[in-house]
Amino acid sequence: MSVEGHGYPESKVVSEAGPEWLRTEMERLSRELSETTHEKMQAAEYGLAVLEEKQQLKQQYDELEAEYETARRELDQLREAFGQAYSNHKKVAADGES
Amino acid sequence: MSVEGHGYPESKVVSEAGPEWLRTEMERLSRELSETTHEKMQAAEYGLAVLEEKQQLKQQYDELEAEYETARRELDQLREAFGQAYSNHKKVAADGES
Amino acid sequence: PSMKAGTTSEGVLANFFNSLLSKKTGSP
Repeated sequence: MSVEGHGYPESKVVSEAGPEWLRTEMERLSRELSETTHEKMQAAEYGLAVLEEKQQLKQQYDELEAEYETARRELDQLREAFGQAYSNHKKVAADGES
Repeated sequence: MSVEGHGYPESKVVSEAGPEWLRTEMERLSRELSETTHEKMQAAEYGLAVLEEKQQLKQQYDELEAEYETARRELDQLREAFGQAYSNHKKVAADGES
Repeated sequence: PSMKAGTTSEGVLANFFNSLLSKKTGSP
């Protein structure tokens, strides 16, 4: 693939470009490559850190969900027991009257 | 900063290196920069996606926590009412006997 | 970490990722 694909006019690079231009261009490319590599590493590190935080949050969510399910079951049982006691009480009261 | 900092022997770049070497080196650098830029973009997109997922999960966690608090309050109130009804019942039974 | 701190750092991170996506590099 010619350098064209990377935006360099073929003639410029090989024939017209003076060594000074080449030197400057090589320096610029290498600097950009170092900078971009550093940014890529940073993005990867931050991404992994967020992924870990998300996984911890998911674990907390699952634990809370289990506690919530337990509380709901207890609530349903207590409601049922309360209803039962209430109807027993009404039956006893009715029997007492009769 | 001389090109040396980026691993190019000064002499090679300006004087000894033939145009062919320079061309190849420019192509390599340019290709590597494109690849690294692409990987950087991917890492950034991935990071944003995980960040978004984490924020959604946090919102779900907060909603579940609110529901859990409500269920806990209801449970405490029902327990208290149940305890109250039970002691009233015992008192009535004791009065009845006496 | 408090929600506030979490939101701030998430905002900073989102800005960082977006800055990488919007930054023009690799052009001669």
